[in-house]
Amino acid sequence: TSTQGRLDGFFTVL
Amino acid sequence: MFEARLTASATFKKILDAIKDLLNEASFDCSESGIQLQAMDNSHVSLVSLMLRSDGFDKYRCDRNLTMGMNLANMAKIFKCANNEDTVTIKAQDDADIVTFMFEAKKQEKISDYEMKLMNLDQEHLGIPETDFSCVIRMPSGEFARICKDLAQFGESIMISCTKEGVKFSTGGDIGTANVKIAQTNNFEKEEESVTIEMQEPVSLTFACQYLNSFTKATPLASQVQLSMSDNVPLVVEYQIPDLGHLRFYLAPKIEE
Repeated sequence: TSTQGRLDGFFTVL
Repeated sequence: MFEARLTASATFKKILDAIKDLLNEASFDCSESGIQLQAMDNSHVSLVSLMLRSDGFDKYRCDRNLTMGMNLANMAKIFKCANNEDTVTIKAQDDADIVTFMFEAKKQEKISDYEMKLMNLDQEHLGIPETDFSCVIRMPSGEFARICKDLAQFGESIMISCTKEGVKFSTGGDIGTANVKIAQTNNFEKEEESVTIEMQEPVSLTFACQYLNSFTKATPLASQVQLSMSDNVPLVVEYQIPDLGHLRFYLAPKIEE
């Protein structure tokens, strides 16, 4: 089984 | 004053078609360098990043930086009113709360304009880190769309495995399994039909079919698509818009448990 990852944390808020 | 004129309104139609399933609304940031859009979908699984360079427009003027929040479904309604061959001009005053789209037929026999209310979206601007990807695959965009559509019949996820031998797209579900292998081509004459793989290290990652299929709505924009992958970072699916810019999609991988 696998769960969907999220993008939060990959990008920095400018 | 902001004014951007593009001979082919078809390009805008294609861009809207490619992003309106992922985003309901988005901010278009206009500056001297061009028009940029960057937004995550509601579930924060994918990010759309659009860049249209000012030098790609037939006329471009941006006196002050301007952020235009737009409802993309409404924008698509307006662009449906344009013929593909029409020239489009996008205009807004500084600090305006409306944007005007003007469509002109080639021989000026029909000119129409549509005003749309702007939205204050207050979107976050995100910094995307530079990544040295382990694998960069370039392949015909139509072939990538075909594979995503075919494999979506059999499973909810597609595993993309890249080695120096080639790229393998795999899925599985109740019916059984499906595998499509694509080898690097040596077809230097027809660049748009070629498959090239730049590999530092082999990578194998799993992604949701639903998102990959959404991204392939951008297929009419470019003959080639570029897939960039590294372990533990989002996949980048990039379509180069000829002479104008690019449309990139970022997708968080599925996490194996």
